[in-house]
Amino acid sequence: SIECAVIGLGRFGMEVALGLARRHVPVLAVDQNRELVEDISEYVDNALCFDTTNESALRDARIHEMPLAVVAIGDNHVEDSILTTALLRQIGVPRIIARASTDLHAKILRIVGANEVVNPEKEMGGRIAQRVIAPGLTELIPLSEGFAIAELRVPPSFIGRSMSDLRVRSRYGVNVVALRRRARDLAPDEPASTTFLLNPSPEEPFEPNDILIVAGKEQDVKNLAALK
Amino acid sequence: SIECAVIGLGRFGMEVALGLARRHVPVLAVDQNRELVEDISEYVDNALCFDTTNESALRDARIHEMPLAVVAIGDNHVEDSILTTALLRQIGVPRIIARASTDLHAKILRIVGANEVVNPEKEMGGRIAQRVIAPGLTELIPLSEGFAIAELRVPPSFIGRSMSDLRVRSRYGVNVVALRRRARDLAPDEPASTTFLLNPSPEEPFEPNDILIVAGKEQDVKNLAALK
Ligand SMILES: Nc1ncnc2c1ncn2[C@@H]1O[C@H](COP(=O)(O)OP(=O)(O)OP(=O)(O)O)[C@@H](O)[C@H]1O
Ligand SMILES: Nc1ncnc2c1ncn2[C@@H]1O[C@H](COP(=O)(O)OP(=O)(O)OP(=O)(O)O)[C@@H](O)[C@H]1O
Repeated sequence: SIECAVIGLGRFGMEVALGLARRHVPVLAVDQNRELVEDISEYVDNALCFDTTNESALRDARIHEMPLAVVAIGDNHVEDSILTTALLRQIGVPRIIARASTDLHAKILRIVGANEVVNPEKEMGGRIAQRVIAPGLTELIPLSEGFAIAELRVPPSFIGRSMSDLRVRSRYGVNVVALRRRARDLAPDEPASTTFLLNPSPEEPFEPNDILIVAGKEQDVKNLAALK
Repeated sequence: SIECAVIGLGRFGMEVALGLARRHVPVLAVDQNRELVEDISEYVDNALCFDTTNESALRDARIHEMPLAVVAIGDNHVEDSILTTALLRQIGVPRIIARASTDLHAKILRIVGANEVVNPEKEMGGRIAQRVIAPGLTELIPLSEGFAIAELRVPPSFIGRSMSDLRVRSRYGVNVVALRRRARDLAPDEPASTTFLLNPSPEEPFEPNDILIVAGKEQDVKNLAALK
């Protein structure tokens, strides 16, 4: 079973540790700040307070026996992030994911032994830019020759109108392969559920909250996802 | 054409502004720190230095005429983030995306007028937890009855072996619908390209860097993506 050490319980590290715990991964959470260690201790298997630039402390915590460690120390402690990563490599942790705040920091982390480097602010900056342009696009699987399958929320201007009425295929160049729709007429205590319609009827009007699964040229799919 | 004001040029805001500029969105970047404004000025249409908690400064910069603003101020300036968001709503910016550092901060931002709230560290924490468990899974489109289509990198243990040899369908419960493979035998100056194989032969051995497009029960797909 995976066991993972998460080092650094700032906002990012805290969420990594909680996300792993939610997915039933045994987590050891570590920070030099006692309050943060206490905050997380009820949610993870083990939480310890020590300075991770100390090799014997890492060994006492048996981190050298773990298959995986995430170094979530941020840009307020760049040297600690680098030294911790180097020590984890030295004591033999097979897979090390380390957080970088700049491209130079990322280079250094790879040099000292990180297998994977992640820059959360940079990656999210790119995703938000994408969401600004195409707010509806939730997934995109590129296929051959520039074609793609994608999942997107129904363009607001489509609501109440049907595919044939909107001439979706001729105007937008995409095929609505399927759609997911919220089930209506639920009893107040019934949990929300979705119905799935494969090859929906061209006469079927779209409803608010419909999720469309479409196929077409990638650019046509993205244009559709950008519609207001 | 979209025009977007990005307020706050920390690591996240800087990446949002650069990401938008790369996608040809006209961007006005704003920060009270002159150095950051100078750093970004060559990459965006317009960069201004002022305190965004000042309504007349916002109007002088014509932000009230923009369709969209991103408030990327972080947790070192929570009140500035809240007041800036409230002012943007007051001067009439139709779509406001605001960054929150906690759930309470997010609640307040929505109350004062943010249309969308994003917590980059929290979202990335969840994504990294997912990547720890299923490092190969790049896209997932849930379909009906727990089925899904997904894109994932070839499990390392599959390389050099064929689908029938591995008994992929009977052992893992998924259908390999298609695969994308790096083109071989390129001239040194030829750009990298991929070949796309629809319904690949069950006798075809997998190659390193193959990208598989599979269909099957969502849990089976995730199990496959978690294989070492
Ligand atoms: N040597 C160390 N040993 C243990 N913990 C450390 C060490 N150095 C830093 N940390 C911890 O790492 C955590 C995150 O690091 P830092 O404060 O630099 O990042 P941050 O940018 O505030 O994080 P976030 O953006 O995730 O909120 C802090 O809680 C800090 O106590
Ligand atoms: N009232 C304001 N007007 C203009 N800019 C502001 C204002 N308040 C804060 N900022 C700017 O917002 C930027 C980001 O905010 P902050 O420093 O709080 O976040 P951060 O957590 O360091 O950001 P990141 O995690 O993205 O690096 C800073 O560069 C700061 O100068």
